[in-house]
Order: sequence, then C-alpha cells, then structure tokens
Amino acid sequence: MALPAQLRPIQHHLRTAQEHENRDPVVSYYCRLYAMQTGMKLDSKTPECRKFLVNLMDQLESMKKELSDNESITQEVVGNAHIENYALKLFLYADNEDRAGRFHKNMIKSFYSSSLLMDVLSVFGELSEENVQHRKYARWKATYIHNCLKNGESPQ
Amino acid sequence: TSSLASSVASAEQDDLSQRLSRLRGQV
Repeated sequence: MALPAQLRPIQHHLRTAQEHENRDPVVSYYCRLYAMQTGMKLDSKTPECRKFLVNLMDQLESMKKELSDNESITQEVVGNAHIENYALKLFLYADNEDRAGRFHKNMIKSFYSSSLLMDVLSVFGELSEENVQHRKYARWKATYIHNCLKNGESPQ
Repeated sequence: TSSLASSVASAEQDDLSQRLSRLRGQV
C-alpha cells in the first residue's frame, strides 16, 4: 500500500520492518509497532492515512497471532532487550568497520539501521542517555560517510 | 454531513487506539 505523504517520517522504519520480515520477525514487529504509534500521532484523521494505519494494525495483529509462542512478542520487556541488543550489534559492527578504515555501503546501512532501531526503542519508554547518544552518533556517521563516498572523499 | 464525517473519523480513531492498547495488553 502506498505511504501517504503525511506519514513519510515512518517510511524508513517500515522499510526496516519489511527487510526483517524473515530474517528477524521480532525486529519487524516492533518496527511496525513504532510506525503505528508514530503514524497515529502524525495523522490518523485523513481518509488515506486512516486506511493506511488500519491496514498496518491488521498486519500487527496477525503478526502477534503468528508469533504468539515468542516471548519477545508476548512480553515487551523481553522485546525491549531483543531490539536493544540488535541495535547495538549493528552499531558495533559499523563502528568496528569505521575504526578499521573500511568504508562501504553495508556499514553505512548498519549505522543508519541502528539509529532507526533506537527510535523503535522509544515504544518501551524514554530512551536512556546512552541510547540517545548512540542514535545521534550513528545517524551522523551514516550521513557523513555516505556523503564522503558520494563525493569521492576519504572519511576521516 | 461534515459533522457526521467527523464523528465517523473520531470513532475510527478511538477504534485504532483501542486496538493498539489491546495489542499491547494494556486493556
């Protein structure tokens, strides 16, 4: 279903959900939950957004049913740990590549995805200061290295 | 007609909020 323009801020989280559909359904579920919560705040009144969000809610309900034997879905505290670990794993991979001077698309994507998953952590409550800093650093690094590679410059 | 449309919109919004709470086991 096409994403209405008002809901554009959640497009990357929805893409991450799609990419993890088979690889890690727990990541996929919480990315959609974040998108749902955020989408409702952005616009749940106009018909196109309502239609989109109702569809997203249908998807979430059916995922929850399918994953009913998974503790990371049935207990949000376990889900919180799962998403945080996954986000940190991506961050550490990208950070290691960065420190080793290996700059490539995959590490840029890992930095960016870890920052998106730190957004997702906000469904469980206020982010820790450490996660806020990680998110800021990861998003800045992804943008900076992306721009360097695009302009044929070496990241410092 | 516009007030009917607005009532329908707000009922649908409530429905979404309730479904979200149920999904998260908050009801």
